[in-house]
Amino acid sequence: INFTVMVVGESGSGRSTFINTLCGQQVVDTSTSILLPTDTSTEIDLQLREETVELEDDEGVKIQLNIIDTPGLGLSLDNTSSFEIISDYIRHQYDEILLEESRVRRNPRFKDGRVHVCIYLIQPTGHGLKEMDVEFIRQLGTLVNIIPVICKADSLTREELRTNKKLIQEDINRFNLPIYDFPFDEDEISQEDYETNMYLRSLIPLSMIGSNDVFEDSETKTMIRGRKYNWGTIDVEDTNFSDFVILRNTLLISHLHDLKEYTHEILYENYRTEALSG
Amino acid sequence: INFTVMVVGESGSGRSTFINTLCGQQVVDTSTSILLPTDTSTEIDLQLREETVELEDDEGVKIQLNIIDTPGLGLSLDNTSSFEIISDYIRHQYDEILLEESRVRRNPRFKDGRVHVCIYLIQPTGHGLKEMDVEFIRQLGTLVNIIPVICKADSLTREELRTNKKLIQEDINRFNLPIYDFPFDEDEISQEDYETNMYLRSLIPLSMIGSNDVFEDSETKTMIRGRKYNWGTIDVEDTNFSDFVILRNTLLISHLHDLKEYTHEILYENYRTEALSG
Ligand SMILES: Nc1nc2c(ncn2[C@@H]2O[C@H](COP(=O)(O)OP(=O)(O)O)[C@@H](O)[C@H]2O)c(=O)[nH]1
Ligand SMILES: Nc1nc2c(ncn2[C@@H]2O[C@H](COP(=O)(O)OP(=O)(O)O)[C@@H](O)[C@H]2O)c(=O)[nH]1
Repeated sequence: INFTVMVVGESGSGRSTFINTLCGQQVVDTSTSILLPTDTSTEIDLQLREETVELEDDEGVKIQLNIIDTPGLGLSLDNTSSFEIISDYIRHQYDEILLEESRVRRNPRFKDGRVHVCIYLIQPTGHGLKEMDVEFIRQLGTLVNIIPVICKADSLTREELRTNKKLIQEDINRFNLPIYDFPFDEDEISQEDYETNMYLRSLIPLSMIGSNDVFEDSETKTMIRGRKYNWGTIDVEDTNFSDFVILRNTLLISHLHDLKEYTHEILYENYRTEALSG
Repeated sequence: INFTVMVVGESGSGRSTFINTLCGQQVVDTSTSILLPTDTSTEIDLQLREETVELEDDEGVKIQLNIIDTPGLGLSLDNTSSFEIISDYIRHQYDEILLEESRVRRNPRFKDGRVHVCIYLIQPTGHGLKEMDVEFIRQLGTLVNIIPVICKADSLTREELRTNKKLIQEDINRFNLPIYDFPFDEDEISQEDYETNMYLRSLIPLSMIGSNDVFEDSETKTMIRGRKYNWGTIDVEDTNFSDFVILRNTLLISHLHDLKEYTHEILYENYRTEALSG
């Protein structure tokens, strides 16, 4: 199965770590320090980076996961041009499909590069969304499925996480932001899936704690992926601490097909209609 | 004693919490959610906010602490004009002194509003300084004493804190940034003060953990200001966890006079020379 995930987040928000945590392996090197040019008057352009990982789910199904991430985002003083780079990439994938659709002789080796979901990392500021967040979701939510995620959720107490989720939800509603809210067909959905989707909606924005370190937990004596602080240890797979496990299951198991289907049948079709009608 | 501290940090970096933690009391309300206007095409301007707190040190000396902070910084997509607002404020205080100096009849109620130190909060990104940080310190380091501080240091493991400090120190050196590095007169300093200043230099950027919550620590049964996580509790005054206590002592006790003196005898004098010869 081919699945393309874009991860958008400011430099230092834990994007690379999220990718490694999601895949359970070192996919991206997080130790590279992004050197600012000594002449900081030059504009630092956002660069898209792509990695491919082969994952196998618990039923032996192979998933070819294509990950696009955004090193350099947020580093410059003026970030207004960053979205265009991301938007252009997504549109370009749709244009490629349009082109391929209209060919008389199909290209047998054509690769569908459409982005099926965009994980948008939000800083745990305690004040809801920033202008950059609102603008990004507004401009790109109609092109790609956006799932908002609070990064570094371990810097929030239980109370603060509740507050952050509430403020962000209020902003999403106030600005009518086009996020992927686990939509479903009322007539076709099972009661169980209905409850799952309603539950997922209530979690938005999902909280994330990631780590590149795998070590032996001194208490349970098992190997865990986590963060070791002087005041305590966090297992990223502990559902009491973050929504990571839920997010991973949603992306790679329960909603993988929903996300691909929605991209193809709704988002791409809307783009196609707009492109062909001029 | 009159002492003016400016705290510069992006919205959500813990600036208000830092002020409350430094003063040991609720000076700023951190629960106010900064509402973005529904039309996000308007530029969100940084606004300077001033609070005054009367503190008493352990010898009964009263300090009138004037705090200027920067709500709204970092909220808009383009932050290039933010520094001008801060720079103008600092210069204006110097202009007021220049004006007062040249008056024939002194104003007996003249208030010296010069900023004696600027605490600059840096995000714990793991990648050193952003362009915004470099530009800010470059443009303002010659006008005010800047002490760089890593905020939310509780989101860093011991290893990550070491890495962050190292990368930031490298950036400070690479870009020759004019930070306040605890300067002293070689001929006039005592061995003890020399060692203190060299030690403080080695700590830059100082790490900070702040909190608005004071509660009873379940282990020690004493009241502490701290952060309670599901995986552990942090006492902000624990010197193993952050440099907060050192920072507070430096600002309010050991280096208060150094900072005022340096502002008046070096920074103001440089400004004055440039203004009068320009
Ligand atoms: N506290 C905390 N730190 C994290 C988390 N994920 C990553 N980090 C740290 O944040 C820093 C930047 O992470 P990185 O993945 O390189 O961010 P990127 O620049 O967005 O790719 C590193 O020091 C990471 O170890 C997290 O969930 N919580
Ligand atoms: N993890 C962590 N969170 C903090 C710290 N200081 C403040 N916060 C939290 O960060 C959020 C924003 O803090 P606030 O002081 O309002 O930031 P400001 O917008 O810069 O004034 C609030 O939820 C605070 O509780 C800290 O040292 N560590």
